[in-house]
Amino acid sequence: MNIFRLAGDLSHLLAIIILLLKIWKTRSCAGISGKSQVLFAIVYLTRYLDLFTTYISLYNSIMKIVFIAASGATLYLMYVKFKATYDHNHDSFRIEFLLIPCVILALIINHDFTVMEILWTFSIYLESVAILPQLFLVSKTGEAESITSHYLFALGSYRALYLLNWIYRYMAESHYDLIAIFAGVVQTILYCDFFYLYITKVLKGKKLQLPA
Amino acid sequence: DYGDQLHDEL
Repeated sequence: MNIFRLAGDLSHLLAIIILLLKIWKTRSCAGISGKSQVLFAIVYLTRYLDLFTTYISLYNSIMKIVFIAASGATLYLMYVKFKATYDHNHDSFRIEFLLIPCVILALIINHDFTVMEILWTFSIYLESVAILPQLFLVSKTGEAESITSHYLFALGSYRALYLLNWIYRYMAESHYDLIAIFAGVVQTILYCDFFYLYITKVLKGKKLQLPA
Repeated sequence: DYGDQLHDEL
């Protein structure tokens, strides 16, 4: 464990908590893409199956349980409790266009052709594009509530911090995983446009408005 | 080889 990875995990946890609080407090999931949340749930379920087979550390196991539980709670709030506030019209990204290529790529480029490893690889590829429906929704509505932009900033920062973690681990432990690194770079790049808007607008107290 | 790749990250 290093400071970059810990900061990344905490940023990830913060993002998930911000989202849950936003939906719970405002009793609305307006502006949030349910499809992205479905993809994140798939990412956690396919990646954290080793929760029952491999014990790495108490921290690792607890965080996995928290992420899966929070993801399930978010889906429950969005699709059951506050279903009426879910923005079906704007949340129209075709997630099969993300799922199918990730499955194919995971079958072609992986470290080991075993079920667990293929699922892990699929999860890594899917996570890198899972935010697209959310960014698509923000672009369609042309704006995002400030709490939603804080959520996106924390979520984008988590993988950016992981990039620093991978540089550190390469230098300090000569450990690297090209699949995770490649997907992490793609994932972080997808947020760049949003990071620019967040820093130039939201931090100045303005509303996040995308140029029409 | 990578086969025994242990994924110790979240």
